[in-house]
Amino acid sequence: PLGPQPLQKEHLYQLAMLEAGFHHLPHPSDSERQRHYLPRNPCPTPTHYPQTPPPHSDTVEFFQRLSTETLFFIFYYMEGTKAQYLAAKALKKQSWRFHTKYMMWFQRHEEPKTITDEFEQGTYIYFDYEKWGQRKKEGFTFEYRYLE
Amino acid sequence: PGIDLTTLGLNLNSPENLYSTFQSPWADAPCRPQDIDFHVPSEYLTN
Amino acid sequence: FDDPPGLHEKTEFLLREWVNMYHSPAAGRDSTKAFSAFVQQMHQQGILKTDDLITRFFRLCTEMCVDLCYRALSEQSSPTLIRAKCFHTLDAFVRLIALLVKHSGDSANTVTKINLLNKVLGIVAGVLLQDHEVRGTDFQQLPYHRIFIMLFIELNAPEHVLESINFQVLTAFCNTFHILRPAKAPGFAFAWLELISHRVFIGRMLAITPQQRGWSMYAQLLSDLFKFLAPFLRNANLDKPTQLLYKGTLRVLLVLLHDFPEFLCDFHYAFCDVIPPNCIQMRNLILSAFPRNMRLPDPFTPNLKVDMLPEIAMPPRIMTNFAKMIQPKGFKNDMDSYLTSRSPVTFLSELRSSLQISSEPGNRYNIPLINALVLYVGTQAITFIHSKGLQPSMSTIAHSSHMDIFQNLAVDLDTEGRYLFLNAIANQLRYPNSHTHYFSCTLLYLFAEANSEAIQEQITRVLLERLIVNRPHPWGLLITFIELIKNPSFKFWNHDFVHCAPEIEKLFESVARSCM
Repeated sequence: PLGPQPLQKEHLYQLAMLEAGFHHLPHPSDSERQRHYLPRNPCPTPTHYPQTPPPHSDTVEFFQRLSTETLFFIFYYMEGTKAQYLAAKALKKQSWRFHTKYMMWFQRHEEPKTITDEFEQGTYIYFDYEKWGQRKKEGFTFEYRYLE
Repeated sequence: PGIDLTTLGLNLNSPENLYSTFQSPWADAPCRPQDIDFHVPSEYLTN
Repeated sequence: FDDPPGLHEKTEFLLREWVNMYHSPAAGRDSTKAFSAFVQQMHQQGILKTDDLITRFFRLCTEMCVDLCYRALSEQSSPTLIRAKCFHTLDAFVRLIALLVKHSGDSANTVTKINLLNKVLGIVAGVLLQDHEVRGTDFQQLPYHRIFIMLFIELNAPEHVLESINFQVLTAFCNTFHILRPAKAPGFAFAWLELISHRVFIGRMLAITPQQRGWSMYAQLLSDLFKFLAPFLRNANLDKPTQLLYKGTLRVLLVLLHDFPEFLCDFHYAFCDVIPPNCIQMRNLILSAFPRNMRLPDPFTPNLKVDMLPEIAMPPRIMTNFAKMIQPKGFKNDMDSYLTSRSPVTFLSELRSSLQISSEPGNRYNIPLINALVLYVGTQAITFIHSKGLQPSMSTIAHSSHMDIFQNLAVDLDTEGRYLFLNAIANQLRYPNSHTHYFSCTLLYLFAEANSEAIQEQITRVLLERLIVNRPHPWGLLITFIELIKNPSFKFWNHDFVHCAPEIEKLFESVARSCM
């Protein structure tokens, strides 16, 4: 039984300012660190494209099912985000280890020939982000001080 | 009659909390992992 | 005013210098190397000499950052490019503020740090309000939104020095956001809601901060939002901007209902005090919250014995001092006196006029006073019943000074007043607790004892309008309505108003079916 109440002058001013704000709505990227390598570029895609991420796509289990190439892409192109963190976790579960000096991921190709307290030496596969491909490296010394 | 609140893009049956992936009051989908700033080890800041 | 000559140029030089240092590869981790060098430059330029100069420096920097953004926004280029240009400077400025806050005074001296943070937040807020006033509808939220959210995220990084001042940091931001509430800066309202609902902000305010110390500050901010929306929601004339803000509010409330129901439980009274009575669904959403450790019995359980539930005798936590809201003091004294001794007798006959504030239809009554009176009298009644070793029930609530007051209001108020009175009761129908139980009995008692069908109809309306909206529906509302339509002693189905029109009859039957 209350019925409408006439808006006061102040409310009309507020509505006008709200309307103006409505035309410059915040973007999701306004609350995120700058993504230099993969900035958000919202663009309309055909409706039959998936419009929302697959379910549980923010779990380590989901990342573990991704190919190593995809994990490397996420690791290097989504720096500083939860995705990079999950990709790193998934890589570690597949026995990849991050070399903090070369900033590359290494995986033992076979049992190392030498293992000491400071390092191990042998043949490794590593992912070269400059050439964007996996390489084999024989006689490599992985110093543990560079093991993340 | 109000709004069907299950159509606002929030998974109200989620066993996880919603706030940690809440994208924005205007977004009808939660944040994706690549949207969430994370305190990763500084060694990961390769760029 | 009165900026010392040359300060503007000095500040511009320093800001430009800092932005370059911040983005240079030599800046070091978290810009610490660049910061050490830059502070030397600030010293050389005499910026850090006095409090006044530091204040002017930050104000000028803020204005320069804002101007840069307006220039970028005026260029016709893509939002992504505009943002890259703005954030290049804004993020550097934010880092400078964060580093100065972290490193001002020695590490144990938190007061210096917090004073500086409050100063900078106050400066940015001041520049925003002035900009908002001067530019009017040309105002842009972007630079301010970016400064606030990135500074908040920087100052909530997992670092020891920040953890030790975190509660003061949260308090400083809440004060700033209260100063910038939508009623004060409506052009900033969308960014404001985005800020207070940001996952890091909610996480800190409601989850991480121990002993729920952030809850009342967060409740204050939500009340600010409801107060702003109220006049527009009250008229239900939602144009697109208001509709979007309202829908955004519902999203935030859904997150709170899902993750922090106890927060909504604790502050339901304060929120219902400012949410317009016709905002049925939003209010239902708040009233539907119940503690996560509680298992609600299915309200449709046949022969559900509500008064046998273990929680039904427990009073809910209400974080508002509603007794204090009963003003003026003399009125409260008379009410207390009437409750204890049924005198002065005039209290009842003057009650209606004590609640009225105007003769303007739709605006006659003091809603917060009605809300406070209903809850106060109800809680006094529960205490009184418990003092006799009894539990609230249809019989123990009757024939008391408390029920005198409720029955007087039901009979003496006009339609508008009675609607507000019945709403104040229905706002207590929530999860199983002693208030839900008492007010459920009270509503049913008022229905049973009504001396006119109009009162019974209005009680039904108040319940029904809460039931026919989309979910969620509060547990206490459902069990009250089910009791009303099932218990033959209320003779519900005999009333004319139940059959007053075919669609109403169908509506009751459909609601009854879903209840059965």
